[in-house]
Amino acid sequence: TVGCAVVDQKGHTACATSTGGITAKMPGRVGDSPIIGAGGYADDEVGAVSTTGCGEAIMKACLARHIALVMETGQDVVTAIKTGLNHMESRINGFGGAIAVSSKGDVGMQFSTPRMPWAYVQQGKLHYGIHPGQHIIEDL
Amino acid sequence: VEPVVIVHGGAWAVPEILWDKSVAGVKTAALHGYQVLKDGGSVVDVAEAAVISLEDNPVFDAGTGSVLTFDEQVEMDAIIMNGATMQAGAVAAIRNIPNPVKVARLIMEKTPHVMLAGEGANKFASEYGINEVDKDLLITPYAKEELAEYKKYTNTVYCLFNKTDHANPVGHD
Repeated sequence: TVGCAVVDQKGHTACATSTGGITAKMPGRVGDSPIIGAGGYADDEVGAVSTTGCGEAIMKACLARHIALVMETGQDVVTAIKTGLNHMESRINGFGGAIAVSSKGDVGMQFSTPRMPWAYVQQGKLHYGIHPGQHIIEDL
Repeated sequence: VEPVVIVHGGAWAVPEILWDKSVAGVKTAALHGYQVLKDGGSVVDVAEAAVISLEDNPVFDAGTGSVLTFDEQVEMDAIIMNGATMQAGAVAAIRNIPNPVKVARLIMEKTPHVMLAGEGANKFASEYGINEVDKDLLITPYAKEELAEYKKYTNTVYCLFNKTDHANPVGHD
């Protein structure tokens, strides 16, 4: 799965998520990726989210909407993602990751799987990583 | 607001052989998306462009590089959402299209619907000049190997998602 979340200078947000699914999936099986509130969610009043991981668990957890809802309460982006992933793990035993931006320009990424490649550009710097805790910054 | 474009390439037990290529792919996609923004593109343009960059990269499980169904087909899902209007478009189980996110955007912008699935999604895409390609153009040797490995050990289809590095990586949504 791949995804993007973006916020512009005016605070407009968008997200997109795309996937080939899981190996050996049953023909016709659909995961979270095309489901609003599961695989992605965007609302200028809050921000934008794209998720990845076990599709069935993400759908049950409404993960993208869950994260957005926590952001709406005033929590920071990283805390919101952690809260969503923790909920999914504790209630459904599901694992995954998410990226998110707030409409104020805050950004975050978290994952409960062994790895998740991610990258973002902000203020002339390229940030990226793949391993837990890894966060490399390059000047552009 | 300080603009930001963030991308991911999927959360799973990415094997070491894919680490460098995965990181390179997400860096390229983030930079590409940011360039679209700098060039005056809308946030929807940016989200679509960044995801197309990732779909076109065979390292990632989307578009070219998608994993295979049990009967060795390529079925893909995608969504795009505009936070200003809360309009959204999605495709589910669309077959043999290099960039499903493009079709999702067309559904968002050209129809009153949110999602088209399967044959209907392919038919709709075709009406906008997005035709199916030979599935072999989307299937990588890695995807074939992964399916073969899976079939060697099990014929049960379920979501094998494990937190440990020893998990059998079977792709991810």
